[in-house]
Amino acid sequence: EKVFAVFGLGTFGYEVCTVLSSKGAKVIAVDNQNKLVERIKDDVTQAILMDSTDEELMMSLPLEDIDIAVIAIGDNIEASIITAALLKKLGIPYIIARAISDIHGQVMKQVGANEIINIEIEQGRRIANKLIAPFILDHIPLSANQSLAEIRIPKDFVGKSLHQLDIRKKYNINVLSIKRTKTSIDDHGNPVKEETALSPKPNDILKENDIIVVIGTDKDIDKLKK
Amino acid sequence: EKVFAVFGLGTFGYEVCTVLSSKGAKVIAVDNQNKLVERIKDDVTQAILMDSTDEELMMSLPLEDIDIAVIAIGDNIEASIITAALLKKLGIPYIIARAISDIHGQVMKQVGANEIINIEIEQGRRIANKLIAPFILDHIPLSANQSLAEIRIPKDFVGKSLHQLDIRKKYNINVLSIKRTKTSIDDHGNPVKEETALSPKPNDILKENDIIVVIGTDKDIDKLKK
Ligand SMILES: Nc1ncnc2c1ncn2[C@@H]1O[C@H](COP(=O)(O)OP(=O)(O)OP(=O)(O)O)[C@@H](O)[C@H]1O
Ligand SMILES: Nc1ncnc2c1ncn2[C@@H]1O[C@H](COP(=O)(O)OP(=O)(O)OP(=O)(O)O)[C@@H](O)[C@H]1O
Repeated sequence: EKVFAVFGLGTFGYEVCTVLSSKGAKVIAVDNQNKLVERIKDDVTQAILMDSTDEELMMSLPLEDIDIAVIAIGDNIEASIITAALLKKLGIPYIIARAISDIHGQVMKQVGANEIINIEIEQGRRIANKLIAPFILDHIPLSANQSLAEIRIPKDFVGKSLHQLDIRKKYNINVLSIKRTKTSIDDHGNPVKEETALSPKPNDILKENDIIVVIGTDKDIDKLKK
Repeated sequence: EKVFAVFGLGTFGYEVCTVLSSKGAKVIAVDNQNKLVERIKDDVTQAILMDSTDEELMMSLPLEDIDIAVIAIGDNIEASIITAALLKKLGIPYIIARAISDIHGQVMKQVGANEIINIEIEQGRRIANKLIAPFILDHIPLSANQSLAEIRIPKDFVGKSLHQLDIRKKYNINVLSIKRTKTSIDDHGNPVKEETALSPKPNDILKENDIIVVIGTDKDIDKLKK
């Protein structure tokens, strides 16, 4: 059972804490803003109001229990760097830290962070890739010439069966799965999306917005573009 | 050939612009900070210094050409909202906008944004999932009981061949691919990582840090945990 310590409860750090907790991990959440510590305390193992650049206060944490520390402090570069240096000094085995620039990331590694994430760069890259090839949702190269891809089905596939479409012969790709999203309404009247993965049967009729998971060459996958 | 207009050249917006440009898209980059416009101008089709909340200036943009607008303004919620409202009013067909809170996202949709991204929440979720199951790098459900997963190989697989490991019989999963990362040094002395995807041959020896792409049930995939 891993114990995580998250320093900084901005939107990013807060989400890290709540997702980790929802998956059963032990989470120690730290921030020097009272309202954030108060808001999270029922959702984590321990919520602590403190300045993570204060060495004495840091030494009062249950350090021997902490497996992984996440530094989720963005704008305050000084606090981010000092927090990393202290965690390293106090022997925390693994430190993953947010960096908001290349030089910030470099310094974080120099003072002891094992891993750096720049969330704006990662998201910028992800969004740009999604905008450029909107029909390809995921792309995993399997070998020099074979890939797995999740693709939104072209409009002219809607209402036809896999057998009718004869995809393997016509497009030279193998359909491993069909993903279909169903939207229902929860008790508060909010739309809830539910995605189901179905094994592809020859007489299944494809529906609008279906996603097919396929294996083939990149060239053949591209040919499916709407 | 799609034309993108990106408003806001912070780290996120800047990355969106450069990745889109590197993939051959036409990019109009807008910001009201001169140094950011100057820095990006050689990497995009057009870089414009302007306040995107100014309706007259917005009308001077090549609006009929723009297919997709990306609003990459974070902290300045007012500017973000006004920019979306103007782009909607001026008939831009698709608007994707960054939101830094749920209410900000809701308002952006109300004033005309087609799609919202909260980069801190998405990254928080992604990092937490990666921390909880570090050996599983990607997980794609294929049907009710089959998934595709990218997994870091357990330590005791290192130095053995697929034939020796007899993975299909012993673990009941199918290896589709091996991903291996090679680190070389570029002309500036910086480490450059290169990932290759290899088709799995029975006598290939697995190396430390290899990633295998497998198909199997979630239960069988979990059993591979180090
Ligand atoms: N020395 C410190 N000790 C403890 N917490 C700190 C310290 N310095 C900053 N923080 C906290 O780190 C959190 C994240 O800082 P940041 O400046 O990135 O804020 P943010 O922009 O609200 O975060 P996000 O980008 O995740 O929304 C804040 O809640 C802040 O209170
Ligand atoms: N009215 C406006 N017109 C044009 N550009 C604007 C306007 N308001 C803000 N911007 C620009 O949007 C960019 C992103 O704004 P934000 O406040 O999110 O800055 P940032 O924190 O540097 O961004 P990031 O989180 O991507 O690093 C800034 O470069 C800013 O100059």
